[in-house]
Amino acid sequence: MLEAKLSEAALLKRLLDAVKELVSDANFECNEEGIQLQAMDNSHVALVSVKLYASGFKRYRCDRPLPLGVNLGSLTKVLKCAKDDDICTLKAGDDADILSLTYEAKSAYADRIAEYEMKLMDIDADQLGIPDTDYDASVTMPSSEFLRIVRDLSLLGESVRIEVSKEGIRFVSDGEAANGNILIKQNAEASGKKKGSIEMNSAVTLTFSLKYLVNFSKSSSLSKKVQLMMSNDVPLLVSYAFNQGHIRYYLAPKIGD
Amino acid sequence: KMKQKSLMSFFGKK
Repeated sequence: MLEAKLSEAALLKRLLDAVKELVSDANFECNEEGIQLQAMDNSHVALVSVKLYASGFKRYRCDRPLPLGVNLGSLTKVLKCAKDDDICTLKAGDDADILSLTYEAKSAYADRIAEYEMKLMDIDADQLGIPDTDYDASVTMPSSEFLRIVRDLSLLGESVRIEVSKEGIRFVSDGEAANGNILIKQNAEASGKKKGSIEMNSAVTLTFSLKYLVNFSKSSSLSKKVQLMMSNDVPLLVSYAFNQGHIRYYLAPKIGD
Repeated sequence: KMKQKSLMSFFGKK
């Protein structure tokens, strides 16, 4: 069985927001290390991988590996019934038929305990083996900045070309009617406090579909920073780390004919 | 023209 108590429902709400438009159903793989989810979007262009460490929960117990097949739309609805600061407990039996969610809040006049149950399903999804990669370029920047850049450029065109060079990282969009490019220089520092970093072994140029990057940017509510890992001709890794775990996205590049 | 690659061409099934 699984019993996992989170100190705030907000974390799950944000995670669902960051995943639900990419995938509709996914297995939450629970084991003693924590809860993991890996799923590809329907077009097999993007993959999302979430990890919640057992240590990130107020209480965590999972006796044996348990895959929970979740319809993310249904879970989103059930989580809408939780207040952000409610204590949230997830429970499932070994048959993994039902996921129960308990929301506890202490208000001024009484303790409120709300219980919800949702049906689980069998999901037969391929798990991909993601090779360990030494990336040629690693860029860390404020997640709000990344959100702004991809949202702005998505107004102009479908794709963005990302160029990492000694100059810094440049995002270029060539739309039919307009184009734009945004350069973030290597030495971008504000009041002595480092906001980001650009590490590069060799120059990288890659092109990606902006609609996915806009989608990934929904994770900005989970972490103040985002890390972009890139090598030529391999999928981009977009990683958001937070106290209780991480969410990572992989996106296949567009390649010239 | 750019062609969108599939992730399956980079990552193998487990």
